[in-house]
Amino acid sequence: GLGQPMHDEL
Amino acid sequence: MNIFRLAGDMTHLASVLVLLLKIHTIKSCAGVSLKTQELYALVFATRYLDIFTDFISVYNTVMKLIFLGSSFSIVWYIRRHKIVRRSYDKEQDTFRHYFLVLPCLLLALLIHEKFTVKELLWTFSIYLEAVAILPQLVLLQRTRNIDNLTGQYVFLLGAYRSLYILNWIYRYFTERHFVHWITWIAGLVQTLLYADFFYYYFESWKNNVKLQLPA
Repeated sequence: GLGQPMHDEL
Repeated sequence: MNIFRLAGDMTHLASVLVLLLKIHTIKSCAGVSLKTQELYALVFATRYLDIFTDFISVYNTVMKLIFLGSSFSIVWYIRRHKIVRRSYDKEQDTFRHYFLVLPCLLLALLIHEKFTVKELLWTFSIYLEAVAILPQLVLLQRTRNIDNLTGQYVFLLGAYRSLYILNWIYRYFTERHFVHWITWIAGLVQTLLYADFFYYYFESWKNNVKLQLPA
């Protein structure tokens, strides 16, 4: 997806 | 990635591997709630949809695949494996987990960050994970005797959630990273659900007696 993904945690 | 987050993920990984190994080696799922395992499989299925669209890191992708694979394997073992399924306690594992799924779905439709399918399902998975342990805790109280592997499983799950809360606090003070308040509250509720189990688990460990949960 564009830009930083919404969620970087598991 | 901070030490709390890594420790939390490793503890979470240990919990599912302990359970999968237990079921695989002794071919028994006595004391394990299938409902909770189905809820966790649903949590991962609805949370890890971004595995195909957003690449965050090899670690992130590998861990998601492990959690998806292990949770669905556990459900398969309890439902389909000809030996394991015989030890599933259907009469006792009666928590109506659909009553957990629907409210989480409605809540996700009401309270979310972004109104997109992926984000709604992600929010649903956050709410669902917070309550997914309930059928297992109810089963533990019903069956009263807790065989130590199931006790360790619940303990590790509680530890993983507690470490994630420390991770959020750490990220708040170091990266000014704001975990959305939805994640924060759902995570806190989930950890509190483990609190009384922790109390009895610690008491039994301290007094070196078999873990008994009050009815």
